[in-house]
Amino acid sequence: YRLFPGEPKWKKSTLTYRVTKYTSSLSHADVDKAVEMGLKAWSAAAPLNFVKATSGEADIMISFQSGDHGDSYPFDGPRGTLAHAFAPGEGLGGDTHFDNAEKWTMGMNGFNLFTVAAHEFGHALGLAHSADPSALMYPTYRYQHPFGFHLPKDDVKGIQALYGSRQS
Amino acid sequence: YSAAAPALFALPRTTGWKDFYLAQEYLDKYYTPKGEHHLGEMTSGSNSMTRKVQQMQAFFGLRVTGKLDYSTMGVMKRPRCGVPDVAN
Repeated sequence: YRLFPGEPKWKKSTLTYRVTKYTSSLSHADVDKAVEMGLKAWSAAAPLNFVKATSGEADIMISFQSGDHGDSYPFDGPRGTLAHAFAPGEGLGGDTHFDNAEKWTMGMNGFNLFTVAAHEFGHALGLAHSADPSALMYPTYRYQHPFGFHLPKDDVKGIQALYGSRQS
Repeated sequence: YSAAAPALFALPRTTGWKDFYLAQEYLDKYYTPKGEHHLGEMTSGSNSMTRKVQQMQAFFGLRVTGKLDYSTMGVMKRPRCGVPDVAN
C-alpha cells in the first residue's frame, strides 16, 4: 500500500457523505446501495463510521460528472479514466467524482459501481495507489463481487496504518 | 516531440503514432506531479518521457525498458482510476 505525501487523514472517526448528483445509468437506490457497500468495506477494517447526509456540506461529496467539471481533472468520455477522488482535507478533500460518460452497473455488463466506489473511497480516506495487483487500490479496473467482499490484505494494512484496527 | 521523438524515443514496430500520443497523454496525466508539467517537458523533452515510461513500468511490475512495448501499451489502454500514480 501507499499513502499520499504528508499522509493526510481524517481527524475524526465519524464522517458524513452525500450523493449530490446521480447518474442516469442506475436508479438512485442502486447508487446509494453501491456507495454504502463501498464505504462499509473500509469501516469493516478500521474504526470509521459513515453517516449519510441529504443536504448541506458533507465530508465526502459524491457526484457523477462529465468532461471538464471544474476541478482541473477533466473526465475523458467512455473508458480511460473512470473516476477520481481527493485525499482527506477541507473543501474538495474527500470528494469523489465518477465519469458520467461510463456505463455504470451493479453487475458485470459495464463498470461495476461498487468496485470503483470502494477504490475511490480508499483515496478519500487517505490511501494512494498500491503497486500490489491484488489490492483494491491498484489503479486499473478489475471487477469485484460486491456481496461478501472483504478488503484484500494490502488495503487492510494501509487503512489500519492510518486509523488503527477496528475493535470487535 | 515531433522532431525529437523518432531519434530519442524509438518506437517499436508495433507502436504507431496514435499509441505514442496516447502514451504521452497517459504519462502527463498519471506520471507528472502537478507543477512539473510544462517545465519538465521543456527542459528534458523525450528523456523526460523515457523516465516516466520507466517509472510507469516499474509501478506496474513490467520490464523496465523505457520503451512503449506491447505490454506497456496494454496497461496504458486499460480503464483506470484518474488519481495519478506519482505523488502530487
